[in-house]
Formats: sequence, C-alpha cells, structure tokens
Amino acid sequence: LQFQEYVFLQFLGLDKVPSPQKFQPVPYILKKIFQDREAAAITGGSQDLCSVKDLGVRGNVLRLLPDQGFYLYSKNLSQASSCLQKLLYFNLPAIKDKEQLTMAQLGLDLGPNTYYNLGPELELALFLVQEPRVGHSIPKPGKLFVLKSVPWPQGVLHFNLLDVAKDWNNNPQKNLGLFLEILVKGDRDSGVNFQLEDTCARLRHSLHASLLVVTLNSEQCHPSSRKRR
Amino acid sequence: SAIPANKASCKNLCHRHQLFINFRDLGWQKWIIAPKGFMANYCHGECPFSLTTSLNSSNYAFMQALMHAVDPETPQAVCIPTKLSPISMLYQDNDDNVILRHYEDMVVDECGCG
Repeated sequence: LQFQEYVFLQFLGLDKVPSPQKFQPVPYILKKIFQDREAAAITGGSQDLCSVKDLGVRGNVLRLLPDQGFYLYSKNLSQASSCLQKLLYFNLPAIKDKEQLTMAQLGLDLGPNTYYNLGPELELALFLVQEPRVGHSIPKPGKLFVLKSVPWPQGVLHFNLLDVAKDWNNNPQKNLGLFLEILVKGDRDSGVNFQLEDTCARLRHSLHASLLVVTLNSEQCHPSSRKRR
Repeated sequence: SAIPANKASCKNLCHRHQLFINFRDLGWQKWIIAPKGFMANYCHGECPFSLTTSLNSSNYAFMQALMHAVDPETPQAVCIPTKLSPISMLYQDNDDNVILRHYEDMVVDECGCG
C-alpha cells in the first residue's frame, strides 16, 4: 500500500502525505466553491473546472496561504498615532512551476463586527519589504503600494497582489514579505488615547492575514476555447 | 451466418460496479478536509460479441469481439469507463496552506466495451 499511496499522492500533486500540525480555518469562499462543485456533480451539471466563477478568474487550484510573519515592536514608531506594525510573509514556493498565477488576493481580517465603539478611524499602509533584514533588525519598509482609510477597526479588507506575487514567484529571493502599518487617524485627546490602546490591543489580537492564490495548470486546463469570430 | 452468442449471464457482463473510496481507510482523514471520500466505482465484466451491438461500445470493440468470436486467440474487447466525472478536494498541506483542487476523471459514471 505504501508504494501505491505514493503513486496516488503524486497523482494528487503531492510529494508526501501532509501531516498538518495545526488546522487552519477554511475560508468561506473555498467552502462555497467546494459545495457548489459537489452540488453540480450530484445534479450532473456541466462544470468548467478551470474557471473560478465566484472570483471571475481562470484557475483549477486555489490555495489559501496563511501569514507566517510577526509583529514588530519598534521603539521609534513612524508616527505618534501608530497602532501596530507587522511583517506579513507568505510561503509562495508551494506553487509548482507549471502553474500560472491568475489571482493573488491579500485578505486582512481586522476582527469581528463589534458595535460598542465604532471608532476610531484607521489608516492602513502596506509597503513592500525590499531589503533583507540584518539579524533581528526591524525590516525597513520599501515602496508604499497601499494607503487606505478604514472607518473603524472591523471587517475584512482585500487587496490585489497579483503583480507582486508574480514577481515573487519569478524571483523568490525578492519575497521578503510586506510591511503593514496601521495608524489611528485624528488627534489624541485622553478619550481617544484610551480607545487607541484598547483598539490596538484588540487589533493585535484579532488581525488575521492570508493570501488567496489561484493558479491554472496548463497541463490540466487547455486554453479557454474562445469562439473564433 | 449468425454467430451463437455465448450464454454469459447478465451479472458477468460489462457494467459499472460501486466502489466508495473512504479517505479514513487510507489514514488520510487528518489532512483531507472534504470530502470524507467519494464514489469512484469501476468497470468490470465480459464483452461478448452480442453486447457490443447493444451497450454504448466503440466500433473497434465490435470488430474485436467479432474477431474473438471467429478466432479465440484474438483477445476479447474490454470493459472500460465511457463516462467519467471530476471531484474537488479541500485539503491542508505541510505548509499550513488550505488548498482546493479539482481532479478530472475521478468518478466512473458509465461503462462500455472498448
């Protein structure tokens, strides 16, 4: 059975039996796509397994990569209202070379919808990390590529990282991660100050980052048969 | 002249047999999130000449069954899947990634002589 298992695993695109240490939450979108496919298989409906209708892209393998980065506790926070700084890192090498990246969506879940305090407004900045860290130094933020105001610290934000992920996939040494900084907007009087600490502590506790990657395996998915005009 | 069809009883004739692959039997339930298993099924049974004219078989199978009837040295046509469908698998790999992947031709829906 051992040999056959290896053969079957290879067929599945795996080189050995995965033995995950901890179970990752399955995001709603993957569950939905899976259940829609199962329902279509039961009804015998035709399925294009090389397109992900819900996401509007071509692809037959969807991966949710968890963030493997860590919080940064730098003394000189860039601004007084800085709430948190985090290095985000995603392990892209899981993508096999014959797969073409068709989507890379960063998901930042700021935490559950709470109603007791709809504030303060946040400013969220994402930078590329372009220089490798020296020892345990704080990675230096490089090029800013997202600056977004968020009315309050709740809900899930999505950012298109396709070009960045393609660059990382083609040049793995460039994948040094992303530098995330969240600032509290507005002046700091004592009330806000209390909220700031409370908000930042809650954000640090609930922030969950992940990268949803869709790839198209050309060997299993022939170019979409466009109708010739 | 009509070739006497051998008296293969129905249950020996080529048809689809149920086979449920339970991932727990393979010890894979720890990393495969869904499904718990799937109906793979398989094809098995004889392909006598008479069958190739009725079951959804290929012309090639018809000719091979004819040749087998004339010269038993020629192997019989074989019972193979004629309609297959895909499955999707949701699993976790060793890098804690959650992966949804679709696999073509995993479920045998119909069999025939080919």
